[in-house]
Amino acid sequence: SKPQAMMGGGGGMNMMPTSHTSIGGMGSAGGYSGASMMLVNGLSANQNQVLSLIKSCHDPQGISTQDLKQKLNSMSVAVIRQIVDFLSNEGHIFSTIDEDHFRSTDNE
Amino acid sequence: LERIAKNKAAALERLAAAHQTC
Repeated sequence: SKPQAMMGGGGGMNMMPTSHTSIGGMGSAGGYSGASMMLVNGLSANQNQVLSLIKSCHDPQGISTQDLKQKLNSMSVAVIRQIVDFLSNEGHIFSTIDEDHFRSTDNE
Repeated sequence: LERIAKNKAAALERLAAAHQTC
């Protein structure tokens, strides 16, 4: 509803605002951001990744958060800790000798 | 070992509860 000359802030910008608006509209209607929420067995890709690493460790004391960080160098310790808290709440894993070592409930 | 066994039992309970909710 605004006169175009005002939005562009100058003669040269007349073309952009209208096309920009339509792209913006498309973005919000696009489904791409939904792709990052794909769940397998109710867990996101990151959560599945962390869980499979914890399952792959058969040490009696389990795997440490530092080991997870080394193996998942693309993930920060804060994110790993969040995921571990979630998996522990769900009962998929449990802490062993201290709060930094975890084992999976179903790898016996 | 006691701590591990206790934590494991609690986790299995949570897992069972989560499955029931599903």
